[in-house]
Order: sequence, then C-alpha cells, then structure tokens
Amino acid sequence: SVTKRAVADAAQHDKVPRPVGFVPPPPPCPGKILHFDI
Amino acid sequence: VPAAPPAPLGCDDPESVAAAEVAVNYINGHSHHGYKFALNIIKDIHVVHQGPNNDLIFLELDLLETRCPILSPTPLENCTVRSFAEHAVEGDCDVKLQKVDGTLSVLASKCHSHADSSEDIRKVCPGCALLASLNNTEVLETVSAALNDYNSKTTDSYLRLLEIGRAKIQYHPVHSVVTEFAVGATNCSAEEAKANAGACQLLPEDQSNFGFCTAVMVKHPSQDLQVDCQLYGHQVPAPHTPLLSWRQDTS
Repeated sequence: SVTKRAVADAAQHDKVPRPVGFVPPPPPCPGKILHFDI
Repeated sequence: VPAAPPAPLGCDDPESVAAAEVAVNYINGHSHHGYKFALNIIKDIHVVHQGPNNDLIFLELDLLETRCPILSPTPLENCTVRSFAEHAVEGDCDVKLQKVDGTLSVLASKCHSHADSSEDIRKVCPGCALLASLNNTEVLETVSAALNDYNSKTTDSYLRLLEIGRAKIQYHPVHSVVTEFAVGATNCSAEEAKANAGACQLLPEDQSNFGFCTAVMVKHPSQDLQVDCQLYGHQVPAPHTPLLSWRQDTS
C-alpha cells in the first residue's frame, strides 16, 4: 500500500533573513528609461 | 552535474546596450522616410546560443522620434528627441541580431511607430498644438504656399517637395499650422522654373541634394507665413556665382 507522508512547507524566500543593507538586484528587464515614458 | 546555464542578460547590461545601439543605427540607416529615432527603453532581450561564439539576440526596443530628418547628415547623438509636449512619436521595434566572434549584425527588424495619444498631451499641456494628418487640407495648403514662397525668393536651385514629415495645427490662442517637409534640389534655378517648372527634374539621389523646410502659417487673428529651408549640401551654382561661394548656408 502507498502512504503519503506529511512534508513541511517549503521555506518562502522572502522569509529568509536578509543581511542588513541587502539591495535586491534590479529586474533584468525592462531597462531604464533614457528619455521619458510615453 | 552539468554547469548551470548563464544568467539571463539584463536589459541594462553593457552587452545589451551595445546590441541596441547596433539595432538603432541599422533601423535609421534603412529608413528613407520621416525622422531619425533614438533609443528610449530596452524592453526585453533574449539570447539563443547557436554554438561557440555564436548567439542569436532578440531585442524589443522602445524608440523616440528625434528632430533630425532621416536624410540629415547630423549624427544621431546630436539629434534632440522630441519632447512630450511636442506630441512625441514612439517606435516599437523587434530586432533580431547575430553575434559571431563578438561582431554584431542585424538579421531582421520590424518597427511600428505611433504618436502619443492626444488625450495624454492635453492632460499635461491643454494649449499645445497636436499632430495633424499629413493629408489635412490646411497642412497641404501651408506646405504648398511655403514652398512657392521660398522658390519665389531664392536665387538658388528650384526646390521640389519630397514628403511632408510632420504637421501640427493649433487653434487657440492663435490659429496656426506648423509643418516640416523634405525637399529636393532640381536641375533648374528658381528663375528658370518660373518659365516652366514642369521641366525641372530632381537631381540624382545624393544627400547633398536634399534639404528640409519648416513653415509656420498663422491664419488668425492675422495672416502670416514664415518658411525656412536648410539644404544639406551643394546648390546648383548660378552661372555668375563663383564656385566657392555657393557652399554658403541658404537658411
């Protein structure tokens, strides 16, 4: 017979403690606006 | 354990910016109408490895129209991007490039350009003139009157209309039509054209035979017409003019 074991929830990234002053990297895209957004 | 795939290229990475620059130069170099476009945003980049030192790069770019006509010899970096209040025009471009041994080349490009919405302009600048259709009657009348006026006063080559680049109509506080149009020099002087303009042929397609004019016609409360043309190169030298002097700017 097959039994289903309970598994603890996966840790959520945003709950991982960040070092003080940690700045998440900018999203790869879209890039910065050179003139203005139309 | 296989090596992890390289991190995706960011849109602001130097490699992306270099590819975008090649793409924008290609787009401007292969366009024959309107104005030069400058990069505004690298919206997306996708790299497909073809093999060692061989990548395909797919770019999605947002460009903005500059004030430089496409035939202008002015380098792109010296071309001013039209401001928002000038009723800016945006270009959405998809470009496919290949990078072999570090050398980038454009394989294909597709662009759509569109003017900013009039509502957006009115929100920010209620009194600003808005872009008008290039076949608007008032626009056509203004271009025709302006070119006739210029040809009637110039002592140089008779100019012929190539295309209308841009037109704006303002109604308040002054009813005015502002137009920009490309012109080409012909094999007649303006004086000769008075006799038979139909016989005047455009000079061979050379950048120096092209020019660009701006004209403002005020219709109300008073009538006024101002036209200014700048030719990019030599003129048809009038017989009595020594060769050296015709290089002077005609504007």
